[in-house]
This record gives sequence, C-alpha cells and structure tokens, in this order.
Amino acid sequence: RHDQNGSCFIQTLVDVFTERKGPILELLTEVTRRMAEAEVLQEGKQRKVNPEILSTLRKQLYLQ
Amino acid sequence: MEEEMSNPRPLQEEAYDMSGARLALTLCVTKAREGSEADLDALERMFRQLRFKSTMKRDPTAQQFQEELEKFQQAIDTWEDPVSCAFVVLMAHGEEGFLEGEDGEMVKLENLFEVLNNKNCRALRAKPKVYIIQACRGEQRDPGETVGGDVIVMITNGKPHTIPTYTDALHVYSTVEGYISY
Repeated sequence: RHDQNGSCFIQTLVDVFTERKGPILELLTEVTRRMAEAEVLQEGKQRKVNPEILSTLRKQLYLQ
Repeated sequence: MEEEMSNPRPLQEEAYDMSGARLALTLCVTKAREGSEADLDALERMFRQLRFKSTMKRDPTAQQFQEELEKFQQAIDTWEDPVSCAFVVLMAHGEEGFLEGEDGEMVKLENLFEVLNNKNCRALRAKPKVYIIQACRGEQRDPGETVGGDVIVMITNGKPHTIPTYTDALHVYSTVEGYISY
C-alpha cells in the first residue's frame, strides 16, 4: 500500500467501478488489465501484482 | 439443426434484479496498514455512487470479523424490503485462506464466506454476493515476465514491457472446492 494513496487494488477497483459501466466481470477484467500494467515498487525493486477472480455468478451483475 | 449449428445465436443476456436494497459491509484492520484510510475513503465514495447502504468497521479482531459478518447476515435476513445484493470488503494482513485480526489472531476466510451462502442467508438466496479481499495470500514477490519472451520484446519508456506471471488464464472447475464432481 502507498502511505497516502492506499492500495493499488482497492484504488484501481474504485476507479473502474465508478468511471465505467458494464457487467461486473468485464469491469474486473479491466481492473486486472490496469494492475498488470502497473509497476509496484517494493524495497526499491519493481514488482508486478494482479487480482484473481473466481465467479459462480449465474447472471450478469450490473452495479451502475 | 445443421443450420442452427452453423449460425450460433447470441447469448440471451439475463441480469440480476438490482431494484431492491444494496447492502455493503467493510471490515478493515488499519493498525500497521498505512494507507488503509485512503482505501476506506475511496470505498465510501464508491458505495455512495453505486447506491449501497454501507457499514464500515475499523480494526476488528479475528472473532469480530466473524461476528460482524453474522450481524450483517441477521440484518439482511430481517431487512424490511427485498435485498438485491451484498458487497463485502475485507482488508487486513493475511496468508492463504486466512485473515489476521487486529489482535493478531487468524480467521478462516471460508468461515466468513459460509455466513452469507444460500444455505445460511435466506434473503440473499440466489442473489449476488460480492467479496473483495485486500490481503496477502503468501510471501512470494512477482518480478513479472517480459512480454514476447526472448525474441520480441516490447519496449515502453525505455524499459521492457512486463506482465505479472499469473495473468491471461481462465480456470473453470466442474465443482466448487471440497465438493464431489458428478
């Protein structure tokens, strides 16, 4: 987590869920894309991180 | 029949009815987790925009993680109007399958998920339940992999373009964890 800006995951998720609309699984694919692009610095070394999504949804879920 | 096979029809899209109440619960350990207040602020903004009734609790112990989920389940099951969706955000230190409470004790994620399943939460039966977990699941660090392998390397900003080791996969099991597959 960034001391002031928070965690890459939560901040990206909130950005995508508030700025975009569509079925939740498509929004989460966009979250994964953005996180995979990001370079996370940890102890001076560049790291990569991405979420893992497991779904048993039976229908499309729209939050917007 | 043959014609049907050669002209597949688009999927008939069915969506969850979201006209009822939307309820959210956020449980967040903030101690020794700098930046967590920024995450809570962002989530509060998101829940407001998405019209969720949001409850947030800071620094739950391991036992309180379980108790707060159970209180949430009882609130949902006694809600006056129909409930459409539950959104649960859990933020803490953790390891695979476990979260660490403010007291340093561990709580099993599976036990938390059980509380709102179709068996234990009647009002959410067949309704969408979204869990967002912000926590470590181990100690490994991913340096990433160069896109294109050794032959073609995309260069962005003077550096090779890398992606995380575990992306671009879709895992689909025939049954959920712990259950027989027929």
